Amino acid sequence: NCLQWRLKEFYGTQ
Amino acid sequence: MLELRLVQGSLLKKVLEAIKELVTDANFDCSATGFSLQAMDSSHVALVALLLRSEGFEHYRCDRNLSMGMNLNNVSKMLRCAGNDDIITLKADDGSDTVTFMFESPNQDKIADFEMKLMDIDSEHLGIPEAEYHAIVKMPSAEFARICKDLSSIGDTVVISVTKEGVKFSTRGDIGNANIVCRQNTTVDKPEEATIIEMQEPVSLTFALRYMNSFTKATPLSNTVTISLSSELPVVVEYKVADMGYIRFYLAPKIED
Repeated sequence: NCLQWRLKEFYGTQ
Repeated sequence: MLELRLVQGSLLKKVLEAIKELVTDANFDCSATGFSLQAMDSSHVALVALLLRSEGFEHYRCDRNLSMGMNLNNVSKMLRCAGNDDIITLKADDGSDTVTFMFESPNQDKIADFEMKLMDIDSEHLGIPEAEYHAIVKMPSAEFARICKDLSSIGDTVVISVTKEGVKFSTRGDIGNANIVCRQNTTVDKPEEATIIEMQEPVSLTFALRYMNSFTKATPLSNTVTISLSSELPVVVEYKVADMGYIRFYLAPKIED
């Protein structure tokens, strides 16, 4: 089973 | 006042077809640099970044920065009324809550304008820094689309691995598993048929095929696609939009539970 990462875990909000 | 005239209007039609499956509503931003958009899918797993540089338009007037919220399905409905050879002009007045799409046939014998209501959209803008990627694969976009489609009939996820041997796309599902290896191939008749692999170090990442398949809706825009990979970073799948810009899709990886 794989967990899906989200983009906010890599990039900050502006 | 905003006025953008795009002689090759079919590019805008293709851009909308490329992104409307992934994103429902988005803000189109206009500035002196160009016409751009950044939007995430509803689950915040994938992001699309579009840039059409101002120099690529025959006429580009943008008196001040403007953000126009649009429902992409509605934009697509409007643009489908433009002929493939039509010149498309976008017009908006300052403070207006509408945008006008004007379609001119190549010999100017038919001129249509479609006015669409704008909407207020709360969207988060992510800051995506320029990154050095461990591996960059450039390949024919139709080949990449075919691979994603084929693998999604077997499994839900794709493992993309880049080694000295080439780039491997793998999946597994209830009925079995599949591996497709593409080797570097530069001995082709046309440059757009080449597969070029630039690897700093081997990388292997897992992604949901559903999103990859959605990205391949951009295939009609460009003969080639560039896939940039780094360990523990989202993949970037880029399609050039003629010589005026790009669509980049970012997709967060999956990790073993």
